Amino acid sequence: RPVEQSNKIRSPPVHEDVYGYLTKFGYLPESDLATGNLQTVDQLHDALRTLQTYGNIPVTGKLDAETKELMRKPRCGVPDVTP
Amino acid sequence: KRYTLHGQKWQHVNLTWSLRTRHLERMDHGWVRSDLHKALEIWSKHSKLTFREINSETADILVYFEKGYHGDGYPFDGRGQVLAHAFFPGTGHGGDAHFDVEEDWLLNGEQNNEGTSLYTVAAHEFGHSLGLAHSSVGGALMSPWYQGLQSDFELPDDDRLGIQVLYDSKNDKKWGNIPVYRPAAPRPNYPNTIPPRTTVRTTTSSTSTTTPRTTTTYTNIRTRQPDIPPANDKPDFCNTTFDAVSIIRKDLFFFKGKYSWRLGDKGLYSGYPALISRLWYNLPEDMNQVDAVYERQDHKIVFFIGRSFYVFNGNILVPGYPKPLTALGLPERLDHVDAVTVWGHNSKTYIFSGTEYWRYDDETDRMELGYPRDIMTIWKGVGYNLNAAFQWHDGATYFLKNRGFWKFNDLRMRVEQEEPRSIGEFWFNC
Repeated sequence: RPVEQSNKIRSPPVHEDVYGYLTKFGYLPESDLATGNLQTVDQLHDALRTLQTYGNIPVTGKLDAETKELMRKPRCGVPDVTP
Repeated sequence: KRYTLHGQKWQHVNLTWSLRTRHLERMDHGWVRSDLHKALEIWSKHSKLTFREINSETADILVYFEKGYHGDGYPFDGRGQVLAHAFFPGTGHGGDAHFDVEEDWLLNGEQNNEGTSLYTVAAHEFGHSLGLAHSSVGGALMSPWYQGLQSDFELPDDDRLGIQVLYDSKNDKKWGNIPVYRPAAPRPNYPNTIPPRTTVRTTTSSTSTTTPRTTTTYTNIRTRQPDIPPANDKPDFCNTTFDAVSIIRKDLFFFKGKYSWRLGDKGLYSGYPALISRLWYNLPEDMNQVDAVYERQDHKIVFFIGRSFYVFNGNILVPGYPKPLTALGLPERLDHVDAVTVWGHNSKTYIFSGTEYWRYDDETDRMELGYPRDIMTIWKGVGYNLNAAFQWHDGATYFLKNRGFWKFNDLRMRVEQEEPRSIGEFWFNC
């Protein structure tokens, strides 16, 4: 069997995974199917800032390497930001 | 930056939980239950919460291992990323915890960086089951991200403060009428440190509710430490059998003759053995021993002495008692009971005497039909003429006879090992 990468690192999140991740864990509002993913870029930056605060990593608002690393970590399925 | 409360909380603190074994073919149920029990203890240790395992869908917290879509709108994603989720207190799914069965779960403190510690993840998920949401405090148990297994795990302050806002801390415990004995100084560790055998004398008239048995006037237990009877009176726990043993208000009580010992989470309370009559009033003056004791599910405490039983609300005998054993539905021919316990597996009350046992339903207040039965029929490996039986904090049932005990494995329906282990060594560090 191919050697599993340690810490179960999954394939790096790609653009839609970022939205999926941020929506799944409550950082972005569920996309409104009628309007589709019309979150603004500002909303994305705000959401990343909130995630980075939660994860105790530098708060840049950008999808940088530390943020990608955090998003790959195994975690609880309960949203972080609950309405 | 701190813990987050999610609004709902349980309106009762004595919670029940149950592991549902769907999808659990590949895992040892015993170890899973043990890890879940230890994970719950992390929360009960710092709050008024207590957790009792039952085998029923009616439990407050149901624990499932699930795969992919499993009907709650939060599908699992296979190995990695999402490990588990749980529901905040409430009805329906409320309180339940779901674990992704496709993860590589490590049980019972197994160490390896490939797998995921069930104990650690369960401790986090049960935080949700109790009403805590995620915390952004670094290192908090309620941080969203898995932080690996810490063997000597102690609940971080942020999580402890969160749970105590919801369910108070243990020290505020109101224990009914039984005085909670908490010495002014921190209790010295240990069961094998016998307190000095002095007698406590007061010059003022005793507040004791019973006339002093000797010329020495004892200070009543309700106001100070339990009395320390003269040395020659008291039994030595390293050199005795026991008449009865029971968990009462979360502490473990051993009874011998007129005395009892009390063991808390840090071992034997100093100042014990204390006269039983100092904790439970109006027991018969000429009582030489209790036959069996147990705490009912309504938290009343029941003593069996000879052909009668006594029901206490805290220290106080409930009016109308004692009653004859026949009032419970036991046969006229029975002149005593050996042991009584509530079995965690089904929450029924089992009464043992000689070679027989009966099953009593506390909810309907009736002895169940089809009893008595021979003890050996289902309690494999447990002897006849027992001294005591009780369900300990680890969820297992312990049977005591003479100076030994057996730990009963509910899943295998037999004792864990044929040879009884020493009570003195295991509980009193003899």
